[in-house]
Amino acid sequence: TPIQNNLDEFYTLV
Amino acid sequence: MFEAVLSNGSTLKKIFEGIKDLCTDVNFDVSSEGIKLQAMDSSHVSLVSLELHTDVFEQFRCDRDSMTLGLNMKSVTQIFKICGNDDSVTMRAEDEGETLEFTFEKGEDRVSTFELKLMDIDSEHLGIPDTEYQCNVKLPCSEYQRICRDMAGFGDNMTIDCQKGGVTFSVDGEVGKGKIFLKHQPNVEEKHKVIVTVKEGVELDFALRYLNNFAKAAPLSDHVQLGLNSDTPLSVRFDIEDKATLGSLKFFLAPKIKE
Repeated sequence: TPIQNNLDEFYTLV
Repeated sequence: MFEAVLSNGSTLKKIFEGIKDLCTDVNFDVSSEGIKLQAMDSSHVSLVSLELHTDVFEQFRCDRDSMTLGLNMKSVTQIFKICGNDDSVTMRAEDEGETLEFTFEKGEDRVSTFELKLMDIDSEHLGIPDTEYQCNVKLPCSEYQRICRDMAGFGDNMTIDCQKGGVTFSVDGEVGKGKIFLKHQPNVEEKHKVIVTVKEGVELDFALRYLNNFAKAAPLSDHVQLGLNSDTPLSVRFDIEDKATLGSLKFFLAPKIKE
């Protein structure tokens, strides 16, 4: 089963 | 003071319907350029980004550099049940006010007003760079909605495989597997057009629960635009009334990774 990635992996908090 | 008049109130109604199941509380960031909203779902898997430019409004006034209006989505959608499809909407808030007032009008015959209490919402803003996508797919919203709905009957994940000539949506579930291919169709009637632009082919897996949630924004425009990159989240973009100049409602979804 694929694992769900999360947006924090791609974008940084501003 | 903030005051904005939108003659086509159903546009706002459709926007709220499109995001209410992803976010519980959102901040309306108002400035002289218009209204922006950015919110993540509680699991940080998807993000909503709304931009409403002043062009979408008949009147727009924001006296301060910026104002943040915290809205509870359940209450807002409740209020918009008052809004008829042909009603105009006026939103009004004082500079230090604690409420946002909505007025729904159809001519002068029927005027409804509701003052919504504002909330103080801690929100985390993500910096989303302008991205050039390896693949762009423009397809009718009705088609996107139908594919997501039909595929959800067979599995939790959908693979989007975008290659020169077309895009394939596929699902691999307990009862079997299926796929739907949409051919690049630039030379047909506008409402049936499918435009697939590919620099490099991309194949990615996404959770259908979220893709289906985004489909709730379909009434906003005729076409939806998907942006795919092998190393960034999927972008699902609805331009307001199909005009990017008016603004857009965008959703971002982190891909699934195979173990």
